Amino acid sequence: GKTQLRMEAFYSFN
Amino acid sequence: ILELRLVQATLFKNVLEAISDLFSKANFDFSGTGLELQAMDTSHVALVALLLRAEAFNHYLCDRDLSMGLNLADMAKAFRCANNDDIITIKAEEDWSDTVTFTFESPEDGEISIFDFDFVGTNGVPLEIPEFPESEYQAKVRMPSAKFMRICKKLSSFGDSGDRDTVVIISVDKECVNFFTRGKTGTSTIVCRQTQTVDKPKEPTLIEMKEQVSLAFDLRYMNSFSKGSTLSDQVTISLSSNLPAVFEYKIAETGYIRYYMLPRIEE
Repeated sequence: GKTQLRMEAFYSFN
Repeated sequence: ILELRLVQATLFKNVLEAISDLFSKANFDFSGTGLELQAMDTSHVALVALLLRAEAFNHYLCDRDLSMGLNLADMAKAFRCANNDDIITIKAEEDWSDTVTFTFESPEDGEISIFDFDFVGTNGVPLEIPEFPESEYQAKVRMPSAKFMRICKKLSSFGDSGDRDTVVIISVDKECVNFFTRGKTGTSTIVCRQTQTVDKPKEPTLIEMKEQVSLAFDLRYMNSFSKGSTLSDQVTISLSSNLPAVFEYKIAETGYIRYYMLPRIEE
């Protein structure tokens, strides 16, 4: 298995 | 102008040791509030956010917000040369020369070491990290940070099959949190029960569960997070199947270090 999501999916850029 | 002083290098040394093996570059934001640091690993699976309020420093002067990217490996090397009781001064000048100066001064023999670090680009950070309400997390576990580090070490020694991607499954069920990993020829499970706070009021393991939850993580990352134990006696792990897990270490009254990690998803 692999992680598909990245942090940016949860948090927005400043 | 930015001018900060810490009379004991230990705090900053510990911060760097807690982040420099997993994160190569970090964004340092200095403002009137204090220092906010953020870094993301190259695969964008883990994120660290640190807050050190101005009160954490013996002297804190920052009359204009300043954001700088710095190479953590270089900083960690410099800080390894500093003694725990060295006085650290951090200075950046008004002229935006794109460097910051760290000075270590030994109070005993007066020796002074000066390191200038050039700013580097930090792709992707800082991010706006909202504080999600408690209700978004299915379970929360609080335990002594030394215990969490011990668990990570045990799992690593067993799960070390030469594969860098050893997975740990954390599951919370009623009053137990289980850490499970697979080795070459078997599996290992560490079960932690909620402890009675009466016996050891200073080192409780507390489990708050709204729903059963079971998530898979990279052990390598978790092992690295456990180094936060030099900064705090307790760690709080917040788990959700819809959000990144949060491993939080509170730093006395002056801030926190939070590691965020995404669970692995089977394809």
